[in-house]
Amino acid sequence: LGIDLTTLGLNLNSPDNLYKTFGSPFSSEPAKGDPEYTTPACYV
Amino acid sequence: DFGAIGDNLSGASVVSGHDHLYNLQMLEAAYHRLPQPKDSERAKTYIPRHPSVTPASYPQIQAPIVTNPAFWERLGSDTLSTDMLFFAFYYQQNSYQQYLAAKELKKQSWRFHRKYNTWFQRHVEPQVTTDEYERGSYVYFDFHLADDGNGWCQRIKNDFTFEYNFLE
Amino acid sequence: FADAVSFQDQVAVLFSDWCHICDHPTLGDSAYSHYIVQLQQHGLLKGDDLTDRFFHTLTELAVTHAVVSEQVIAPGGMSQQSAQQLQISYFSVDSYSKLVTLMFKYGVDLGPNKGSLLPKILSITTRIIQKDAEEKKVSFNPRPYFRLFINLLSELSTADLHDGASFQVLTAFANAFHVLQPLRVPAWSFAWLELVSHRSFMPKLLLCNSQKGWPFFQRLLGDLFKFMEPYLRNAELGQPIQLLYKGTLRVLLVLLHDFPEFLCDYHFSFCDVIPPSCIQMRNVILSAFPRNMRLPDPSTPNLKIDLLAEISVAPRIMSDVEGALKAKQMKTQVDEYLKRPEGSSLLTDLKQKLLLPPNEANVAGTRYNVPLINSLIVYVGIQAVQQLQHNKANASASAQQMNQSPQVDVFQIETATEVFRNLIVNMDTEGRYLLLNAIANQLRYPNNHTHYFSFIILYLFAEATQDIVQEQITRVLLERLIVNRPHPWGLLITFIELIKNPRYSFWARSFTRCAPEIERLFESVARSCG
Repeated sequence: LGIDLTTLGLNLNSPDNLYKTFGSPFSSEPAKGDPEYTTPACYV
Repeated sequence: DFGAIGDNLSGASVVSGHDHLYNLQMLEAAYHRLPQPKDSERAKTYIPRHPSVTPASYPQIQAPIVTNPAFWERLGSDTLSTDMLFFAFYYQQNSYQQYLAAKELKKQSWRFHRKYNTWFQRHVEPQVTTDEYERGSYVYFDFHLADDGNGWCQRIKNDFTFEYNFLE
Repeated sequence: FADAVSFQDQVAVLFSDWCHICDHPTLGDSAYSHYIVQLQQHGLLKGDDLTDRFFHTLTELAVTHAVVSEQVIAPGGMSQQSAQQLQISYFSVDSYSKLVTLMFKYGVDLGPNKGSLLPKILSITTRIIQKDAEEKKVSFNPRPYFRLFINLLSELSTADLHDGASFQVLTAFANAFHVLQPLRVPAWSFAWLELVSHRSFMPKLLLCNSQKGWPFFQRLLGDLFKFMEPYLRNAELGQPIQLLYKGTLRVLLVLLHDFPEFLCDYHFSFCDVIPPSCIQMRNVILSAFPRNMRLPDPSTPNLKIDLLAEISVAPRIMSDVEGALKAKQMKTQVDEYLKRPEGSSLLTDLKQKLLLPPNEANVAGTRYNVPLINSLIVYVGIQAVQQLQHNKANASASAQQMNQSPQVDVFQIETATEVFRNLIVNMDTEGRYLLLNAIANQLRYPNNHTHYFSFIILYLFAEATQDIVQEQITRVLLERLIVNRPHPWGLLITFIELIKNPRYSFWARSFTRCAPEIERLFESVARSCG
């Protein structure tokens, strides 16, 4: 019958993309380190 | 160029010179040598903009909390917190802290004016609003150090026109 | 450099110098660039065989110095597969990857028609990994190579996704991962899936250059499914394959959430390599729908599917639907049959054509060529839908006919339907199951394939003269509904139609009451379908 996929540690209702904090296929720990970000040139 | 590239996915795999049992044994061995979290952790090289020697008792690396978005989201809109956001924005440029500070300032209704490189916040509802601009009284953060030593404070600008094509 | 041994020694000295430079607290860019200029002056970066040997030796040195000690933490000696805890220092690997990324950033040019640096280094690295894995087998240690790739990926895949160079970098890694796919280096499988799904790779490849990276990622996902297929097919999931399977599900959920259109566009090729028993994983792929689409609740009373705007739009299919038909030289014959059924011999031995030769049947675990069945069913369906739309466009009146009783539809698509009917009647249980699976795999989000194949599977149910056929159609739909979510929208509306519409007199079928638990099962599924 498969598994309850909500138990795999991913917030499937998240409004944000999951890939930014996807740490590993083999652990539900969120990714460490600075996630991706870009700052517009005028900020510098 | 959107078509399937290379070998079609269907059909018996031509790539493997091994049988299923061999593959399973190798997978079993790999199972005991999974990549560990520390294998991906890259030493965070914090390069101070102007390195200077400080007493060893001072923290020598960034406190991890400054890279945690929750820390920035919790900064209130009181003056001290807002000044911290402005400090990170203007003095930690091109860093994740600047990104987080800008995000929080925007959430607190500040808007960045590209021409003046200054953050504005509506003091009252604008008197005029068109597709191109809005005009009214605004609080703005003056990060310039004026020659009388002032600056680095919030001022009010009345009858200011904020043209939207300068809105970042 | 002619003498291999002294070459190795000299490279070892050069590498040791480099590590000292990296380790020095104040040496920076000027020292780095000076060192690289020296390598160029030594003639080591001309993109020739010497360059290959140089990077080959550097890679082996970096990896060899990485594994400092291997402690056996579980009782029993090395012979037992105990979980060795490796104490690994990555200084040598980090220094080597730093050298590569600096060469890349300084734009080291290997000279005219020598190709660019990164693909060369990656191909050298893949060769070393394959050789190392072949030689060491169960003692192969993937982690230093994993570290090397993570470093290179994190450094070289810039944030600017629209930059062509970034796309070249990502496709160079995609090609390297394809070479190192689990079927080729099974001892590298977990590291491979970590890298392929890494946030510095997967999202960038899928986001950059307006989907040009999609075929590369489709190929990698197919590589993974092909490796797991033999183990998933028999549902024999030892811990290692179960971990890989769950890891795959997590990656698919990220794709379902962040890149559903990617799963939509390539569902056909993924269904070719996911075994029929892998129902939930296949459902994840078939449940994907474009983010801008709002799906009406399937249990809405009197839901008028035909009136949905999207239901007459063809889904985007990026897979090569005709590939398997062409490979068996059957496409021409199918085309001729659809144009002029009389006189065609297509149907006489169609079932035979769909069987695998005995030797291949053993490997595939089934007597049928599943990709060929999938290709035939979807190709014929696409022709029928196009014919329908063509007729519809020609005569507006036929728009009403579309909703008239199926007889009129059947008349227009008689030839296509005859293919399905012929197979349903002539195939054995296994063949029929695979045929019905091929049809059910098209029951997805609202589009004209979902509409057509939903109609076809219900039509086959209504027209069936044997109970076994109706039972099998029910089984194919039901087994996809009783697994944990997600469930594809098209599957739900088809099953609801089957159990609600008196035309199919579903509840009158004896098999719905063949055993108390079956009766309860149908009732519970009917309830969950509202």
